[in-house]
Amino acid sequence: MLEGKLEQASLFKKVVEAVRELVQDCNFDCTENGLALQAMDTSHVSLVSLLLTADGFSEYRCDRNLALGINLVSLTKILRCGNNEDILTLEAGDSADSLVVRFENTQQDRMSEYALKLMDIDQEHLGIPETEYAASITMPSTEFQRICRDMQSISESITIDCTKGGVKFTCEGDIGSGSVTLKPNSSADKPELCTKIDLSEPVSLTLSTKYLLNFCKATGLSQQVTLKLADENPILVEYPLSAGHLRFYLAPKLDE
Amino acid sequence: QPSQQTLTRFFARP
Repeated sequence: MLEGKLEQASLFKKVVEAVRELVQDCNFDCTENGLALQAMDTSHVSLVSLLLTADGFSEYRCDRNLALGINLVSLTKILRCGNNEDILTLEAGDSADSLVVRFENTQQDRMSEYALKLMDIDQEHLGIPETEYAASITMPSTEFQRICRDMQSISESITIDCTKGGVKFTCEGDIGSGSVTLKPNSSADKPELCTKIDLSEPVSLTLSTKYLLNFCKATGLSQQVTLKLADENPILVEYPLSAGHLRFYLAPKLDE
Repeated sequence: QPSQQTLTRFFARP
């Protein structure tokens, strides 16, 4: 039996909004540690890995591991029936064929309850290898979104070059080219606006603009985003949550 | 143009 209560429905709504274009059907794996989701997009180019830890819920109970097969388009329809500020409760029995979604307003004088039919999804979990990343860049998530947005109209690919001196995003297309360079900076009073680079060696990756921009749907979940890069390896784009994380992996483009 | 790789090339199937 799963019972999870979130004080604000907005967290769950935003998380589902952020992944629903990449993934249509997926299992929410419920354990005593929390809710997790791991799924690839249909073209097997990117992978979403979500973790909402139990301590992020005001109430959480899961006495037996459950895999809830959910169609995210359907879940979105139900989540839109609740307001962002509502208290959200997710409930499913051990052999339930539906997930109960309850909303309660902050005045506690309006309760609504919806049931989402569950699906049987045969999903393969990929083993994500431990990677020693050459560079880790933490920057404002809005800045990353802006770069991806600006470059989408110029090129299908963005190359990220990271050195000690800074990180450079470059794009090259039919109409011309562009680049944005960010240098590490710090501001004690506004740490969310800092750009931080941890580098063991210079690294360069070429990535699909479309997918990177898709990851930016998570911008509203976190003021900062971390990009982790290793040569010829998938990039890890991580949005930290107050209790858990939303991670995206994207395979690089390689010169043939 | 560089070619898009798939993730299964990097991440192991169970």
